[in-house]
Parts: sequence; structure tokens; C-alpha cells
Amino acid sequence: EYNVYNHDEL
Amino acid sequence: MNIFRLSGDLCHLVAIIILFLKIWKSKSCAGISGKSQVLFAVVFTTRYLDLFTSFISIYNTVMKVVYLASAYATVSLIYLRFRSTFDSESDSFRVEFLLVPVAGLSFLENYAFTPLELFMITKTGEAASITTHYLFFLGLYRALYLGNWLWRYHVEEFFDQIAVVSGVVQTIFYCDFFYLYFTRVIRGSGKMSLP
Repeated sequence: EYNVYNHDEL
Repeated sequence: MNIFRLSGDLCHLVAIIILFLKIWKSKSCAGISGKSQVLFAVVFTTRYLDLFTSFISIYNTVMKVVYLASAYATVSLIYLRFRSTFDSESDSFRVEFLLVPVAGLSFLENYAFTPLELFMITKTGEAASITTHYLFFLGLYRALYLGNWLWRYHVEEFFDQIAVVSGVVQTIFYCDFFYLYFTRVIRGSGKMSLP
């Protein structure tokens, strides 16, 4: 599941 | 957040500031690749659309805004303010040679595929002719990949779940577009407008 909070790298 | 990422982001910020100040102080962008800066601005714009959809942290939002603002400021310096000092002959790398593989890769490794152009067609009900041709080749590229996966499955016995699933989903997005493309653009008025 794509979790935006895991993918918070700039 | 960890020290590596924080220092990395700050180094990135420093680099952007150095470039901006160099152009601003020397009032010249000689030796700078304008295309690269445009690509940076495009990358930041496409990647940071989530500024409007999800809030992660103050740091995250502030840094994204700073990156975006500085990228566009740099591009405007190069192409507007100090345009006379920009020697485009030396800035000769072929952007499409970069964009095509990157576009291909972005199709393979992604989480969802919602191209804004397709959205625009459904939203505005029409697209300029060049946009439809652009989308046609984008869709054709997807369709050809299905063939590629079939070939690799039967010949090389290779199967990559992520690539195939996301690729099939993406290609399905294009089906209605292909129908409109062939019935309206190829046979019809050269401009696509939804019925």
C-alpha cells in the first residue's frame, strides 16, 4: 500500500 | 529524518543558492545548461504536486516551496534576464534522449498512473492535435510493452509482476483515447473533442 508518509523524501 | 537526509537536502539547497548567486552576481549564465535547469524545474513541479494533496511536515513543505521557487527563479534568470549571455549552442544535449528512457522508467516503477494530459481530455473534452499525437505515441509505447512482456514470458521465461500489472493498467487508460484518436483525429477533423 502506497503510504505518502513513507515517501516524504524531497 | 536522519542526518544523511538532512545534510543532503541542505547540500542541495546550497547548490541551488550557489548557482543562483553565480548567475546573479556575474550577470551571466555562460557555461550553464539552461535545459538542465528547465528539467530541474519540471522535475520539482511534477514531483511536488503532492504539496497540494498531502501535508507531511513543515520542513517538507518549506523545502519543496524553496526548491520550486529557486528552480523557476534560476530558469527565469537564464532565459529572461540574462538571456543574451546564454549560449544555447553549447547547451546541445538532446533532452528527448533523456526524457524517453526516464519516461519509460517512470512507467515501470510507479504507484499510480494518471497522466495530466489524459485527465485534461476528459476534463476539457478536447485536446489540441499535437497533444493527441503525443498521447498516441505514449499509448503506443505502452501497447508495445505488452508485446514485449508476452515475448519475454514465452521466450525468456521472464515475468516482472510490478512492471506488467502497472503497464497493463496504464495501457487500459489509453483504450478510450485510442478509440477517439482513430475515429476523430486520424479520420476526422484533426482535433479531438469528446462526443
